[in-house]
Amino acid sequence: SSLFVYPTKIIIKTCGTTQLLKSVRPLIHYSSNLGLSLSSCKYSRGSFIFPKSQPYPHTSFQDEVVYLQNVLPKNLCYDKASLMPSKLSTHTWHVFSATDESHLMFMHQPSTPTTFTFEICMTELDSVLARKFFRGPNDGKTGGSAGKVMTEMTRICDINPKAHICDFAFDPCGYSMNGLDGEKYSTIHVTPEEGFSYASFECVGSLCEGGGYIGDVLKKVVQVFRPGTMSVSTTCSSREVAARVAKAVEQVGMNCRSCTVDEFPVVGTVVFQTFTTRR
Amino acid sequence: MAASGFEGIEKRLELHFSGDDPMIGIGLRQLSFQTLEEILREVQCTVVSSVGNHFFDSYVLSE
Repeated sequence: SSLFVYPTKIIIKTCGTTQLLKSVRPLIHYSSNLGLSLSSCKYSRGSFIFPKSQPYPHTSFQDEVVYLQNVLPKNLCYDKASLMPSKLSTHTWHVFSATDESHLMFMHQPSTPTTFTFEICMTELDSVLARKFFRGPNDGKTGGSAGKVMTEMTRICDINPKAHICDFAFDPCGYSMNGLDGEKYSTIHVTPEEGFSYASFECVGSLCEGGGYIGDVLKKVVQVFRPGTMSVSTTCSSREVAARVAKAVEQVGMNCRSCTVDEFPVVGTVVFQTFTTRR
Repeated sequence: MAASGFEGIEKRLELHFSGDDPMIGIGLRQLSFQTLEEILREVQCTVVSSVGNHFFDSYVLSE
């Protein structure tokens, strides 16, 4: 799990049976003590592998949306909740966004930068590669030093060689890392156990970074994990990125199975694509 | 698939705030570590590692 704190933005991403949405109320409270007020909110997730294990308010997407609508300030009245389906019944993308009027007006200014966010979920990881995220028994290392070994051994360090990486290996298995490259963050989380293996990759980028950048990053991510199934959710004001995603992922042996597009106030366009390995 | 195991799929929350004084420019980064830990207790997470740069602070969390 990861937390990123910018001057006017907070991103929290948590796995397991964490109750992420319970952070909203205290965040609003403590930020108001600093003279800040909440102006927009986006909540997203894939389909849980074990939905019945989730505690309230994560018991269903409907419960999550109702919970958010109750805790968010009333001025965030422009909201939308959407389920973005795919051809894989186990892969649905869940998105909720809410904003106030000031952000809604900002969105319509032509100078909005063309930045994008990738949220990638991978399952059925290659078992040989997944084994690299297990620690040896009594390895004598701290979570930090064992994490560094995994970052090097798996070549996660090559995904963005410019990034400063903060990594951590859990005992007996599992891995998390945050990458910092100027204003841009990236993050990886891995649950390597056979039968429910999972890895996620998330990063932000700019369309100005050149045509090869997006494809290069995606190819490296696929090569680290070699997943059987992968979903890529792209949030951007332009739909152009989605075509680059499909092209790059198909070059590393995966077929695009579905593509769903939806629009959200302030957030922009969300494109949800699923891929499976070409056997 | 196993009947039950560790849930890898993450929940992701992104919040944007307004009202930051651009002269100071650190806004939410003024939240103390203790305050962040208190917020994370609600989520059932703790900080296991952290690093920051000129632009933002990042925390690796338990779970």
